[in-house]
Amino acid sequence: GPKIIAVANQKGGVGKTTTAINLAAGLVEIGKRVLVVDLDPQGNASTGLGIEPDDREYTTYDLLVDEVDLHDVIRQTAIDGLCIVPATVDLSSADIELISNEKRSFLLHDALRQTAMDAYHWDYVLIDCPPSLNLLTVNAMIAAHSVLIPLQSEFFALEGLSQLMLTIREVRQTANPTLRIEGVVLTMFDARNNLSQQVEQDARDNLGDIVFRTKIPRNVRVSEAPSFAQPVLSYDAASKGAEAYRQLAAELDDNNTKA
Amino acid sequence: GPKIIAVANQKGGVGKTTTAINLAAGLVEIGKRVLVVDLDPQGNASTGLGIEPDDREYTTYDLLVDEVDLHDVIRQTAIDGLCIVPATVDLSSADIELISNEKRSFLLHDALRQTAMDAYHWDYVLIDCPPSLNLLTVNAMIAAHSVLIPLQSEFFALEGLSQLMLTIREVRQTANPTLRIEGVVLTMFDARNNLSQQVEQDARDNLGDIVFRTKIPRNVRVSEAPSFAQPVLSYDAASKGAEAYRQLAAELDDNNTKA
Ligand SMILES: Nc1ncnc2c1ncn2[C@@H]1O[C@H](COP(=O)(O)OP(=O)(O)OP(=O)(O)O)[C@@H](O)[C@H]1O
Ligand SMILES: Nc1ncnc2c1ncn2[C@@H]1O[C@H](COP(=O)(O)OP(=O)(O)OP(=O)(O)O)[C@@H](O)[C@H]1O
Ligand SMILES: [Mg+2]
Ligand SMILES: [Mg+2]
Repeated sequence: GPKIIAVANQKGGVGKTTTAINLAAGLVEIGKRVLVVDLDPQGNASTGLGIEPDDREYTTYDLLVDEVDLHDVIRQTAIDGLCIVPATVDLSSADIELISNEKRSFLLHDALRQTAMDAYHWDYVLIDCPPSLNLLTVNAMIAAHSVLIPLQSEFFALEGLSQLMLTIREVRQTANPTLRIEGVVLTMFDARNNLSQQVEQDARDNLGDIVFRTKIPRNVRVSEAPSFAQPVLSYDAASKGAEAYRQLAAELDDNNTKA
Repeated sequence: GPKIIAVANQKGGVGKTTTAINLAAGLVEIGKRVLVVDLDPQGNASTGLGIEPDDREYTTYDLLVDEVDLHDVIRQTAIDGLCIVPATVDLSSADIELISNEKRSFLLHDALRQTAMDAYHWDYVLIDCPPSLNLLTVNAMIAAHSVLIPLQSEFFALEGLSQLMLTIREVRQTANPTLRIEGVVLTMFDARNNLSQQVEQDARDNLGDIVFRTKIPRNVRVSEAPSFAQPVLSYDAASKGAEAYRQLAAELDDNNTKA
């Protein structure tokens, strides 16, 4: 089956959605088949990949709770080989609604491993998580083989990392023994800025090899791309942001091929 | 009693904590007494105002659920006239733990209106909300007189605004009839950048006067300040970021004095 990666960090605005979209596009460019699962009620990954807000009849919420036909909930994007399960605000009631469902933490795990998924031959499934450590993010960490952690090159972002690591360890000990860390990727990195350099230094000193060699620079083309419903790799293929995400896709795929 | 303002936006990383800290500092500079309530399990506002993570015996969680002595839970910061109720990760279990408590949505409302609060003579209470529309943010919107909405000058940030407005309207209709919008403040604004200008145009076209005249520019000194446990107003008093937050404090206080 596919390699399932949760893109997670409870700190808000660190580049989870941007990384899920553009890493997916980078993997497709090197011939992989990729499914993005939008697990954030904000639905930013869905918008960034061109699924209009009023065109989301079937969503991740349905994938979790209903008997839904995969053909209805898996949507083709404008990019061949890249599909998405879109999200709407319906997801935000999952925490409360699923409280009495004993299997509530394993819903995504089971949904992604149903036999009907085999026909799609995904190489990778990337799960875009919301900015919290709630039931949705726990579902992602139980469904996934690993967690990819975008780390914004800022002080507050560094502060939340230890809590995130604790949560990953807890999920590994209680529900998903093979869960590992895919890597930590520095995002919105500005080489001219002391703070960015300091965060990089701290991250590499404390985390060592799990920090990707690839750093994603702050690049305005990256933040413009979603308003054109495209990854930056198609919006501005020669931009520094697009190059960096191609490099990240190659580094990640190498790590998974060598393994 | 004090004017209670919830600083909220479910989009992550838009500048909620940065605005709560620096607006509070700006209000104190013009002679106001301000209490910041850290309602985010990340505890960034607590760190940004100098309460070390291992020095948070009593927290917002205690304020919500326990009979706690206000003197234990209200902490003095390094700035005279500025206090904070700190937060830890304990808060993140509030959603689940309080599910059976019928008054769960009014806990903060009641806590801030207990008679023991009168002795502090706050002019303003600013509540820093987590990046979600969960029970904690609903508590803030029911406790508050108004909602201050930091709007990052980015595409994804604009997308979430309509959902936030819907939630505010829902809270007004079901639990807090006098809840209004204090204003929308553009954050991390970069005048050289088309996207920033476009977001400003869109916001002013759609929202009119509720958008503050003051814009907060992207300014690296603002993001450095929290690592020194200071508002940018003390970390670098002459910086563009400090100036902008002083302006915001004056504009907000004018709006509340005129009213
Ligand atoms: N490398 C970059 N250069 C410039 N802007 C970026 C970069 N990466 C992300 N951004 C912008 O920063 C903002 C935050 O990124 P994004 O929304 O992907 O973060 P997130 O972690 O998914 O946020 P949330 O916590 O709300 O889900 C977005 O407006 C995005 O366009
Ligand atoms: N005007 C600014 N200029 C430069 N950096 C800023 C500015 N405002 C905020 N930042 C930085 O951007 C990041 C996000 O800001 P902040 O943490 O305040 O957002 P938030 O909305 O509270 O995030 P969360 O959703 O995680 O609670 C922080 O690292 C902060 O230091
Ligand atoms: Mg996101
Ligand atoms: Mg915050």
